[in-house]
Amino acid sequence: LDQLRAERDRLRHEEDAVSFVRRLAQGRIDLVEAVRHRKSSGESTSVADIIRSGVGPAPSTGSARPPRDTDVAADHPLVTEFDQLCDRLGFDEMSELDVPGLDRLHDGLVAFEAVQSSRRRDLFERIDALTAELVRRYRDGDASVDSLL
Amino acid sequence: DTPAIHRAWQRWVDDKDSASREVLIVHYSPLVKFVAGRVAAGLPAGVDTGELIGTGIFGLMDAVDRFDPSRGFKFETFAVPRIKGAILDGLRAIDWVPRTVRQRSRQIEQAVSELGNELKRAPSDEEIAGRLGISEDELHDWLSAVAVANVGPLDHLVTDGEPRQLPPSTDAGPDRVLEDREVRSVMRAEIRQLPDRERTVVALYYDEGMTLAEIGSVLGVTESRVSQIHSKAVIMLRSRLTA
Ligand SMILES: Nc1nc2c(ncn2[C@@H]2O[C@@H]3COP(=O)(O)O[C@H]4[C@@H](O)[C@H](n5cnc6c(=O)[nH]c(N)nc65)O[C@@H]4COP(=O)(O)O[C@H]3[C@H]2O)c(=O)[nH]1
Ligand SMILES: Nc1nc2c(ncn2[C@@H]2O[C@@H]3COP(=O)(O)O[C@H]4[C@@H](O)[C@H](n5cnc6c(=O)[nH]c(N)nc65)O[C@@H]4COP(=O)(O)O[C@H]3[C@H]2O)c(=O)[nH]1
Repeated sequence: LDQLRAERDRLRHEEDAVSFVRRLAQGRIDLVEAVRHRKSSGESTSVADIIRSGVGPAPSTGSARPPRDTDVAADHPLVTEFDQLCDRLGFDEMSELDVPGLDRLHDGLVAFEAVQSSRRRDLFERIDALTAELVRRYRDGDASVDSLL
Repeated sequence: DTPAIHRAWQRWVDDKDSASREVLIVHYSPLVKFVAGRVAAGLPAGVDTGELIGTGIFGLMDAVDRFDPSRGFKFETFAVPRIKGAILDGLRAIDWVPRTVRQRSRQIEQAVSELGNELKRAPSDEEIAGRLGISEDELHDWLSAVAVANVGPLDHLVTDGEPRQLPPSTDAGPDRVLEDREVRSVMRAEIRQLPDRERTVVALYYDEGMTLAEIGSVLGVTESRVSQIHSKAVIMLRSRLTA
């Protein structure tokens, strides 16, 4: 039972980092799309609008899941890897990039996000399978919360 | 830090160059996406999260304005609690808990603590409903309505009756951590005192991180029943901890 929990915790810690960097990537993809649109359409979008596209739409409420911490492992290797990717693609010099450069930046970020989302999906499968096993043990009386408390 | 961001911090901190400030805010804006997503997930349907985005962005700007790169912290570590704090402050401002829900919650809490003192034990649903002059079914409806948001760890949820983040300290001192730990250990003791069902739900939800549905299949009850038991547990803990 302890092993089960330990394994699940390990996976969830990994998933925390993946989900965090995934959200960062999604935000930056949406930022690049906003900037690219501004460039091509000639529309004058304010910085506030650009920022809002990085933040994304109003998030949905009413989750069935327990509250998740927002404590982030900001020095996690994944985050460093992502920052370096952004740097290589010229994310912070976006305004200087020409359209092909913006496209390269966009595609690079999308590829990275896709990898993270797929890892996240895989982690959920494994975490949820372990949880199902945990549920079984509790239901069959092989586990009790006393050991938790 | 990448060279570009390092440059931006220098220009902002040393020269108050507003263009660099913009670069930083744009660069880190996805942090608000992350925090707002997780906070919103814990809110009941119907809360307008559009506003929360705005307050989150102000929290980010505030963090950019206050951050001191020389202290050696990563900006993300510094900013995320501030963004969350701003969002929770924004939540309080829009008074997102309907008044009737607040009232009902208080009434139940009062009944629970009165009965607890009289009976010297945790009261049953029947006893609580009796004290409130309603049927047990009605009590369960009230508990469903009162199933307020879980926007953080249990200790924050309970000790204030309102979702609240500890004020972000510019240097995460040991005192704050200690205070946190004390609250937690008191909480643990009280959780152990809860009646069997309430204790199980709390442990499975916050410690095992199970969803309400998963807890339902452990206890052999519906998800909404679990939600009611959870509300009751939170109210019981609140009445004990504020006694
Ligand atoms: N309630 C809930 N549902 C979840 C969660 N994670 C995934 N899903 C659901 O699963 C679908 C596929 O997610 P994905 O494989 O990560 O694939 C995602 C992801 O790779 C990407 N994506 C998601 N959000 C964003 C975003 O804000 N910006 C950008 N640029 N891409 C995003 O687009 C794909 C499609 O997204 P969706 O149309 O939203 O479709 C999502 C969504 O319906 C979650 O944490 N909570
Ligand atoms: N074990 C397990 N854990 C899961 C699963 N789905 C999500 N989670 C975890 O639970 C957190 C909250 O998910 P949510 O309530 O759906 O709340 C989500 C959801 O409302 C939204 N979101 C994230 N990704 C997507 C997406 O691709 N599409 C849509 N529509 N919403 C998304 O942002 C919120 C926070 O997302 P995260 O920071 O990634 O945090 C997520 C993630 O860490 C799952 O199937 N199994």
